[in-house]
Order: sequence, then C-alpha cells, then structure tokens
Amino acid sequence: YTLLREKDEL
Amino acid sequence: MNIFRLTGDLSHLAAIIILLLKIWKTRSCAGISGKSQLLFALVFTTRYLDLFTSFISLYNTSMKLIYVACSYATVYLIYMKFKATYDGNHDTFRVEFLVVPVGGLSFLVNHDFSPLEILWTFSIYLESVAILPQLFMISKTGEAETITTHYLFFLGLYRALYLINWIWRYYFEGFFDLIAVVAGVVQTILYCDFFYLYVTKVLKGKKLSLPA
Repeated sequence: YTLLREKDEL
Repeated sequence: MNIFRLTGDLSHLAAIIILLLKIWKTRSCAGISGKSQLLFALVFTTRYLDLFTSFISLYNTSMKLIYVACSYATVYLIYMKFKATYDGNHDTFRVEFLVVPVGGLSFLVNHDFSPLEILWTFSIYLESVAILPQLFMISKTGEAETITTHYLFFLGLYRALYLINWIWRYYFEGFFDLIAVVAGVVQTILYCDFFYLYVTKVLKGKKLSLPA
C-alpha cells in the first residue's frame, strides 16, 4: 500500500 | 466499498443515533459515561482533519460531518443541557491514563512523522480504548439500561465488521494498514465480554446486570 494513502475509511 | 464496510459504517451510525435519541427522549444521560463521549469527540476531531485537505467522496465527507456533529451534540447534551442527570460520581475512569500513553505511542509508531498523520494515528489508537470509561462505569454500577446495551452492541459490531472488511480488502484489493488493523483487533476484543452478556442476557429479555 502507499504510505501517504488517502484515507477512504471512517 | 464492500458490504462489510458499509454495514460497519451504518452500525456505527446506528450506535451514535441510538445514544443521542436515548438521551434526548428520556431527557437524561444517566448511566452514560461523559468521559467516553468526550474521547469519541476527540477521536473524530483528530481523525477527520483531512476534511480540509482531501476530498474522497460525497459519502465519505457527509458521514464524517455527521459523526463529528453527532459526537459534539452528545457531549453538549451530557455536559450542558442535561448536566443535572449526568452521573459523574460513577464516571471516575482516569482518562489521562489513556490519552497520555496513546499520545506517546502515536508519536513513536506511525506511518509518517507529519502532524496530520500523527493526529490520525492518535485517533485510531484512542478510539480502540475510548469505550473503557463507559465499560468501567457499568462494572462499577453493576448494571446498564437496555438501550445503553444496544448502543454498545452496535458500537462493537461496527469494529468487528471493519475487521472482516479488512480481510476482504487484503484479499481483493491488496489493502493492508497494520496500525488500523491492530487497533481494530484490540478495540473488538474489548467488547467480547460485553457481547457475551448481550447475547446471553439482553437478547433474552433480561436487563444487563452484573453479579455483585
């Protein structure tokens, strides 16, 4: 996974 | 988005709404830990700061706003509007024992040493233990109103469903976030004892009371 991923989870 | 994630979010929303409605309808927050609710407000505040930096979807943004608004509304009802009914004498868990270690850990173990990422990590760690003041309060008084147990059930179910969601995402999307998963496992484990009581007592129509 990418480190600075977009956080799509709540 | 998979079905476990969606039902997890909805379960979380149900828990939040149940608690708000319970307090509003009975005009009382008896049996509710204001400290846990303060911690959840802190969790949402520190986690959803990305509302200002990135847009993911309308669903994502609206759910975040609803969670934050509801958690602040709950804190307002407990500490302001229905303060007279707040059972502070039984809400004696020392939150600094949670916030300080969790704060330290989020500085030490995170994905990236940047302010937003550390705050996000802090919120993930804090959420996993934020229910402890509430569980402590129930163990102290030895009982909980049935509506409060429904709240706790949906709150625990939410993280359990997220665990299945993460297994799903690992297999089908290659997605894996160790920090979220470990904290999620801890959080779910904290509810296991309660789940047992909920199934064996509350679902059979009995009030949740603990042996003296």
